[in-house]
Amino acid sequence: EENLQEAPTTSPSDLSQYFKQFLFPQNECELHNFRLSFSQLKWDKWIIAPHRYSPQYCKGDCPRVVGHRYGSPVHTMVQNIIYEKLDPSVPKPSCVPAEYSPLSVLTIEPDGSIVYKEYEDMIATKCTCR
Amino acid sequence: PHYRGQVISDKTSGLLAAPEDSELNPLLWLPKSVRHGYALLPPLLKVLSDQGHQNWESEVPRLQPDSRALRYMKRLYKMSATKDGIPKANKSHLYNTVRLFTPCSECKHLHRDLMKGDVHSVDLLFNLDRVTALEHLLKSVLLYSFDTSVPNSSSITCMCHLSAKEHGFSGQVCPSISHSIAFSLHFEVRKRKWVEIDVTSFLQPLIATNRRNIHMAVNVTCLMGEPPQNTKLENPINMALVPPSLLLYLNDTSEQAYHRWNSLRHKRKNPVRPRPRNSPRGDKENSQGKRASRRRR
Repeated sequence: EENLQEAPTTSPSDLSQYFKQFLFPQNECELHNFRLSFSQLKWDKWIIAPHRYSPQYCKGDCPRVVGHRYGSPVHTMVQNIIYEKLDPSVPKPSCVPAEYSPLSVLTIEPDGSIVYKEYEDMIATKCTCR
Repeated sequence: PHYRGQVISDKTSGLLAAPEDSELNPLLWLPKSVRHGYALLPPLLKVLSDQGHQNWESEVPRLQPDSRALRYMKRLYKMSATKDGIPKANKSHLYNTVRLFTPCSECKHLHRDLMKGDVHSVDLLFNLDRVTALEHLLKSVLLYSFDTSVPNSSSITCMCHLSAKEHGFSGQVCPSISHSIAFSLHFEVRKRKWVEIDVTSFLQPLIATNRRNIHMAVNVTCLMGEPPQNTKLENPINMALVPPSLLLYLNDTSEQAYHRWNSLRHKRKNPVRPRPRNSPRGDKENSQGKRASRRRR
């Protein structure tokens, strides 16, 4: 109610923009692209494949009311309430990976043998607030 | 477990810089069976602890692999993973690790008994130190690469005889178990470069006893044409057999390894339970029972 009184007289379309700031933060928690090549780490002499690797990462603010959008447990909202109402030294919920996919790597071992290995949890595929 | 949640402080960089065998090296805190399993971990820890200005490569000298072996493994990689390294969802391949060992150089001597035509026998010693206790053998293969252009023939029949060698007390070598495998190779001219001889049943007992060194003698006799007309040795083919590599298909059971069946199970997180087939009454009771329990909940 009071927000409406303060709200500047704007057209309905801007009104939805105006309300959006209360619903979802501007830079909301989401998955971001990141590609690296093992030659940047100077590992391409012993990591033969893949040449490119996209581990991805999660970044952004978590909305105050985190519902099903992130699959967050209720604890996330509780943590937010603690941060806002009780103790600001308790951190706000963080934007972190929720799911990963594996990566196959072909490497040369110190004894000169060659190994093909599939590693779990090497590429972030989904983010959540926790 | 030692590293999860542990902040890599600058203190540990000294530790991590320690040579692999010094007791300061935190990797030695990992159980031996697990240490090699994390092939990727040590360099990752090193980069994190040294702020990455040293490249891992300069730390650990690596013997260069055989170029043919490298070519084969690159081909295996292309069959098993996409360009970006995502494992292909190939139900048939249960392995999540494939290790290729080339025989130790000092024992690679080929002697050909020219009297009997083309019998290739070679003494092979493979060092399996890199195989961890968490890597379980699924299949093992001797990998021959044919270096000469095979004559224009429809097929070649080979007989391979293996015998594992034990080192006796007085150091003399005596064959402990032997094994013969016959295999026929059907070549299109110059197409087939690799021959895989399955030696799983032969090697299983040796690898199961966690043997670090496998010492074996391999005799290969190859003849042109189909049996039985090729029984005599008068038409052996003259091909330069390069000493074979040993290929181990393994299932790494460590936490860091990708478990295909696990991900399949993960995908089927909530399988739809089949509704119990019983009388309508049963159904009614069932649903009442459910409603009551839901109300209670």
